[in-house]
Amino acid sequence: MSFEEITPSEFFYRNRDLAGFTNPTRSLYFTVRELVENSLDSCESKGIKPELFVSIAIDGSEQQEEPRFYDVMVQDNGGGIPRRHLADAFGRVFYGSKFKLKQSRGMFGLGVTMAVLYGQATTNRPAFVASSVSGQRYYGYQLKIDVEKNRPVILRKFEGRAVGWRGTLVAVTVLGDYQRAESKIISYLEQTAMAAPYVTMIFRGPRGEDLRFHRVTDFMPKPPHEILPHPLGVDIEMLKKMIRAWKDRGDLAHFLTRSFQRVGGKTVQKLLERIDIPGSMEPGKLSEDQLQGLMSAIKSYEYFLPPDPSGLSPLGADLLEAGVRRMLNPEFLTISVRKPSAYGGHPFTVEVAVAYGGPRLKPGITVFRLANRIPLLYDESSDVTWKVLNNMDLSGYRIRSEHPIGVIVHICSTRVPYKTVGKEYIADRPEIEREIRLALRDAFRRLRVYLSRKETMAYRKKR
Amino acid sequence: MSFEEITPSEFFYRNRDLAGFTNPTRSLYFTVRELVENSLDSCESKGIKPELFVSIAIDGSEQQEEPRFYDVMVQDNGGGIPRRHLADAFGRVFYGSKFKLKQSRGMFGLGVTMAVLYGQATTNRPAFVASSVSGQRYYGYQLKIDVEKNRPVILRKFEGRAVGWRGTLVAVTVLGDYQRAESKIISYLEQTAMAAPYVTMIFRGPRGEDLRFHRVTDFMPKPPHEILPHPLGVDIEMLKKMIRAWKDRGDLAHFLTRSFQRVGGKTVQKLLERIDIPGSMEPGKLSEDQLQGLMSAIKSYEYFLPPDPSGLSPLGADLLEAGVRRMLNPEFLTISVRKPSAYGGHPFTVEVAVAYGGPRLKPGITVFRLANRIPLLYDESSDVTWKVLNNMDLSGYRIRSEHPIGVIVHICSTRVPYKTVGKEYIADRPEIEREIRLALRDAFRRLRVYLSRKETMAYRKKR
Ligand SMILES: Nc1ncnc2c1ncn2[C@@H]1O[C@H](COP(=O)(O)OP(=O)(O)OP(=O)(O)O)[C@@H](O)[C@H]1O
Ligand SMILES: Nc1ncnc2c1ncn2[C@@H]1O[C@H](COP(=O)(O)OP(=O)(O)OP(=O)(O)O)[C@@H](O)[C@H]1O
Ligand SMILES: [Mg+2]
Ligand SMILES: [Mg+2]
Repeated sequence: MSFEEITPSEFFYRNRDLAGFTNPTRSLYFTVRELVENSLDSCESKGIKPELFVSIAIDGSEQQEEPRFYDVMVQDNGGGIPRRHLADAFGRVFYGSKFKLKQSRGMFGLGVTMAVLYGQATTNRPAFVASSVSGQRYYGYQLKIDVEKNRPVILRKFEGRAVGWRGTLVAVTVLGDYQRAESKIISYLEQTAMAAPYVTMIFRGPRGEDLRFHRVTDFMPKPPHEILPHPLGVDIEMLKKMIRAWKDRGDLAHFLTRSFQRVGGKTVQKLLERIDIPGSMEPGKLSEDQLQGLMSAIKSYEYFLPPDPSGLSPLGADLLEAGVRRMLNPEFLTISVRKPSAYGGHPFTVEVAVAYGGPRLKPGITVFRLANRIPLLYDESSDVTWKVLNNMDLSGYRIRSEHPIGVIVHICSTRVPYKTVGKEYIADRPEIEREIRLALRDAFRRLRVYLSRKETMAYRKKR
Repeated sequence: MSFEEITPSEFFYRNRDLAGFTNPTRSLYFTVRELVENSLDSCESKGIKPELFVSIAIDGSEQQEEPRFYDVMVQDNGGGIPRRHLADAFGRVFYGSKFKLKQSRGMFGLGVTMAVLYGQATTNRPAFVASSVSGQRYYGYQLKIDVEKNRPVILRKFEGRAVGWRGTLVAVTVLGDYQRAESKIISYLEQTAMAAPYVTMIFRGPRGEDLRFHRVTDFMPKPPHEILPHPLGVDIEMLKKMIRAWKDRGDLAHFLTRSFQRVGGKTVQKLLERIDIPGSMEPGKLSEDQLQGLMSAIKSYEYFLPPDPSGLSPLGADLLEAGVRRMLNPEFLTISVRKPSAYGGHPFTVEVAVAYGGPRLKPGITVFRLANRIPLLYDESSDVTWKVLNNMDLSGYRIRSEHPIGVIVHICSTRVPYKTVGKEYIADRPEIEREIRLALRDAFRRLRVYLSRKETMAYRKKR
């Protein structure tokens, strides 16, 4: 019986299907999405109107049958990556800047590293990454991943004058099947533009296809910002970690009000009364029993205000409408934006659009799922939105199977509860389920009004 | 912009819902399953008839409402864990003995560590683990996990005379909801006994419930054994790793025949001819280009025998029948065992049972999914078996919605392609889909014969 320890890169190399990289079709798609999502996160977090260039080119001969090698390249005008982090960002699993309590597309610290890993495993090619933070100089590396050690191996270094370009460029060569992946990749770009109508993207396909998504608005939603943890989202392990990070900056009362959201002086008093611990104690000196007591007091306290949603950045009704109109050009469109809610200490908002008719929608219900502005195109039937729709009686809204209806659901949160590492679909948390259902009911009611009016007009015309 | 690296334990602590530990109901279930699966793996790999004692006890007052703290304990008569690995096995993520190419329930090296982590985070209690390999002495630890460093923290050590007990005992305290989880936990134990009728399990529930599953056979299937990788399952990263492990044990021709299954002298000759590399070369001396060439030669070679299934250990028709009879006691039962097949270089077999009637089955189709003898009880509708069933026209087999039918599908493989870290359901690989469909058709045809005979008898009786 021989025991081993494997590194995170080794784990995700062997089990890359857990991250979505199952076959060449899906993997080509996932490569594009991981790169695009990083670029958009970077631009938005800096309040920069995103301009992305996405290209997929055949690497080698077009005579070769699918699957074949493709060079995938994404260049953005975002904030760039500082040189000291550049190689690790792409060459280490679980390395990143998005482990905070803040709304962003990325959250796991492994997306782009998976693309590099997949490319390396299927084509043996290094990745090329270059970035400029200053706009004056850029730095670049040709690198591979040492899968056994979970660290980058730099093969070549580059640097030069950036001539005003600030941002990041990533190029990987992967085994892909563009013929099968094309429609999903194009849908992904379209829905990305729908969710973010302030984005300009140029897409160059393998046969020279030139697809442009020009931004339809200069208005950008406020960037999300980091929030403090909410007491209901904290367990004893986190509490201990927060106390370690606090060191000796102040007493327990200060620690509680400064480290948590929704914990003010009065709340601290009430909490500490219950467990008979003085607010003047040093947090680091609390015994295990006292920590447990504090944790139970927090868990049983019923008067916390709900998690603060001010750090979230929803699309908002106008932007969502503009995006959906642009993509679907429907005959009828209604928006339903819910007030913020929360699950497990994490704030979230649900925004829904229901569209009817127009040149793009086919008969039946087409669902568009967006989470933190990421279009989710796989595993629809496992997703919470699908579950909600299946449990609704749509005939009650005069909806018939021949009606061409689009249902767009956007959820944004400090933490989207994906069920998989590949962010394919969202778990059915009851709070989220409820918000989606209420938003849909609201939108479907207005659709019903429209449909009945439409029928009445059609009826009158006949007579 | 601040970059961090997080450890695997930190990643899975924050994202423990990826491993199935979402809420107290599910987490209590997952705690039981991770422990039971480890015990069964250990017994079977040593050819020991498993005897498991599983207990769930309320920790604290029964007055307390759900969710509450539960002490979950599993003790087995397996092979035990050597002392030097004992703490790491339970206190490190990505540490284990099942990273090989061999059929087993475990595969990720994190299952039981997740249970310890979840327990620690929700109850602050340490885990207790004890094991005896010799049957003479046992060693035990009370331990916690250092989440930031991904390593165990030993709080207390124990050792003593094992008095003939060989095996492992694991006890964790977790926040659970037994009321909600009970039916799933009982189903899990029942289906475990169905998949492994040579197992004896005693279950003690929180109110003193005593549930016993006595083995109905002393016959155990041969233990699975490790196999060499198949050329079609290897990519260049693995090839390089295998060459490193080979060191200087022989030339390239020897390396190929000894490191791969289905590669004999003739095959080596044909492969090396295509790329003009002599078999006498040292593998470590191959250049990048030569490695690439070898990889393409392997990928395009069409005459490899399919992956060797001899390492697999299917249930077999007799054992599957015994298990299903015991659990469902159906009026009619038919078994369909497929010949081994393969996906991505991994051999697998599909074994199916279709049951009709009896005291346990309700009207409609109840699906029982088993993978490497693990009952899969969550996310049924996302699973490949469900997809296959939905695409079949069951009325063509005279199956009507009031018929009480059980469909049991067991897949065993050197690598089950789960879609999630929590092993909730299986991805729809086309080869697997096909085997399930053919097995089901076969079984449903025999069910149709039975159903039509039944109708004829009923008709004659009436007259
Ligand atoms: N185009 C980019 N512009 C700026 N920073 C980037 C870019 N691409 C990657 N990064 C940086 O590299 C880090 C690692 O990226 P990676 O995709 O692996 O993880 P992530 O985006 O944090 O999380 P996820 O795994 O969910 O995508 C990011 O956190 C970000 O800081
Ligand atoms: N009851 C047991 N008897 C013998 N060995 C055990 C037992 N429980 C755990 N182990 C050992 O500890 C290791 C780690 O267990 P863990 O459940 O974390 O991972 P795994 O079973 O290898 O994979 P998975 O994450 O898929 O369950 C196992 O590989 C096994 O060697
Ligand atoms: Mg990312
Ligand atoms: Mg395990």
